[in-house]
Amino acid sequence: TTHTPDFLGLHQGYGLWKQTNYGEGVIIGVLDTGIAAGHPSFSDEGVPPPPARWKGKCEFNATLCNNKLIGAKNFVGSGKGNTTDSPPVDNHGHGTHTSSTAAGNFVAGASVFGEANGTAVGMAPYAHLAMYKVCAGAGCADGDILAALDAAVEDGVDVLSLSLGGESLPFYDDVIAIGAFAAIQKGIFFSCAAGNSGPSYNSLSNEAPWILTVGASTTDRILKSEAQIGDDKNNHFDGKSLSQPEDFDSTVSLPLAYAGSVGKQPSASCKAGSLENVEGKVVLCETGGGVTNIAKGEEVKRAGGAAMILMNQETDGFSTLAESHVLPSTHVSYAAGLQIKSYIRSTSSPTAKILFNGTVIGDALAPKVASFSSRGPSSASPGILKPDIIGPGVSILAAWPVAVDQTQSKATFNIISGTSMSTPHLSGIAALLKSSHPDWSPAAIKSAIMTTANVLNLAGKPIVDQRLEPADIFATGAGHVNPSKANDPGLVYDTQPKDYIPYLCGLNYTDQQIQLITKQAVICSQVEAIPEAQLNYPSFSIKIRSNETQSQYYTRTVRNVGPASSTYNLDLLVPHKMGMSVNPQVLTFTEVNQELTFHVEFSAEDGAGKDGVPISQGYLRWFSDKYNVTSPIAVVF
Amino acid sequence: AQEEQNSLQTYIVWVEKPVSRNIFSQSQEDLESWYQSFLPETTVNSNELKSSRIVHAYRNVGTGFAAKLTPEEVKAMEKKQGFVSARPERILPLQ
Repeated sequence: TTHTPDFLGLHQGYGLWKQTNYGEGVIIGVLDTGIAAGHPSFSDEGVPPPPARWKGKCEFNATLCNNKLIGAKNFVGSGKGNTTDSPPVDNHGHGTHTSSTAAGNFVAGASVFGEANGTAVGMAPYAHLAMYKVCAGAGCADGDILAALDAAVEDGVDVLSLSLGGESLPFYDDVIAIGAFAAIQKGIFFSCAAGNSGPSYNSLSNEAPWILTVGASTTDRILKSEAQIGDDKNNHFDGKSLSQPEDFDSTVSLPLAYAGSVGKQPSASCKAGSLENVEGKVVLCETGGGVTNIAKGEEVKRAGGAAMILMNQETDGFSTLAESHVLPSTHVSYAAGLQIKSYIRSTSSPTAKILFNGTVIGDALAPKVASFSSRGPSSASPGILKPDIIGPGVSILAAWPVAVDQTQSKATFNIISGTSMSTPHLSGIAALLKSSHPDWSPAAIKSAIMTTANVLNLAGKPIVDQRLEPADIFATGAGHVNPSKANDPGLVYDTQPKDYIPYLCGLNYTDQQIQLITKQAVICSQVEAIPEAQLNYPSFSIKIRSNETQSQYYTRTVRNVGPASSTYNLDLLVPHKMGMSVNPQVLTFTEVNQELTFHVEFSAEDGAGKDGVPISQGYLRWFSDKYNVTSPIAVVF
Repeated sequence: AQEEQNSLQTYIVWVEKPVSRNIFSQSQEDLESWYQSFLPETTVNSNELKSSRIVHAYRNVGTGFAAKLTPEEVKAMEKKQGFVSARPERILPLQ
């Protein structure tokens, strides 16, 4: 990507990239739509041969496989009944994009439609890649996903990245949770998309506590365009657009029409075939209605429209996208859309201009949680706070198999958005941490990422969501990833695979259901089951039932991965209407890797949850002169 | 045959580890042979047919396989010793 390394503090020649040698020696497995082998992003310049433990195969021809792309296998329709095994060519683009975001090599002069120009590079540029193709046009069959995970575990990947996922399921019925457990048993870090079903609560995918669940947020780069209505130059609204054609005359006011009131079958969402009498006009379309934003532009163009203003639905607020539209366009907020609609109603001959401002860096409100980013609480396990983290997932430039902008370059890129895009950012960052700390468990790496996350935006204010209001904890999880801090977290909350067994028993799964996940015989009657929130997780998710008067007690154990002699003091932000106590209040370490346990008591105050505030949040922070180790706390009343 | 072919759907089937032997120290072929023992009787006489029914044989993520089956065949399989569960394959979206 051309901007997110800089946004995340990753720079050539110094800092975390230099310390980790750009992720050298780490193998990232990606389950996706395949890969455009031969794309310059998958050049192996500077990448050493794979480690001797690598057992996988690259099924492209020898000229396309190299020290960067060391594994490639197609699982789509690759059952025993098929004789037409083919290499995992990416006919879609998604897998090429995600792979290059995680571990693409440096490619200078990358841009799309001339926008977002810069050097495209993944988060771990010298890490190795293994592509396991599990998705085709119709989606990703979970039997194929399981087979790919089976192979990846055998092959010896270090990190797995899955930018896919379905609805919440009990973990014993969720193949990604099952496969991920096998992966963490082998020390493989597992990063998954939180889902694009936001901003509704309880909309998450991939919720298991042994998975890093990744939500999406913006960067400070905007592909800016504006809608100016009427003749008043001050009457303009900020928007976004990827394609900003230079030959479009932004000085001329064009007639403006609302799609919901023109045509034979007026359709505010600009459904195919709905528009008429819009020749030469700027058409105001609304998002949603089961029509993609790109298809809305196609309908406007089909009907002879000159340009499109795309306005959000109320739920998406100010969260807009820069997309590759087929005609001049700008995507504006719901608030802007309402004003434009009001203007159209107010005059007999409304007009508008579309102005293009190009690539602008410096949005002080970044990172903002994207409207589409799925939200907690977790349905499968409400006692674990999810998502875990947010990372860049809006308007991300990365490799693409074909040109989307008619460029003749071999280095083809696209700019797209989704939790699919944030997930490989975290996978690549995990690879850097794995390179730096090869002995850390997946849970320790996850803890390091979570406890060091940023909760403030570039302006130093709390991270906001699509409403431009402070985002709640079920949107941000621990906050926005800070790779450099994650590399040196001070303390980690570690969890071994066996530690999940009492947790799974606490979920009231049967012995057989747990065995499906853990691959080992479990008899819960012989195990001391624990409540979900007792798992040694780097965050807390507490549920308070109405009239609950009893306190809830939990313990956590932290391991010192900082200097041998370290003292940490306690800082608490107690959630609204809650009482909290922690014992001890000072943690004194004398050795590296020393573990200390502390106790946390939560109690609800009188009237908790009865004042119209259904959730509250806070944090528990251990701080020393050098470190802040922060655990977010969510309370649902 | 065509009708049966049309009603085939891919199921993910979980089975127990065999009690008498440690399958994970054995070859992939041994494992597949254990999985094939769960396939319907109608395919027993044709190794080729049995083999073509198994789409994936799992080894590391659990004891189980993905196979093309009819609902009736799944019902029959449920009665076999060592069967744990089966459900139709799901399609998950990209995000």
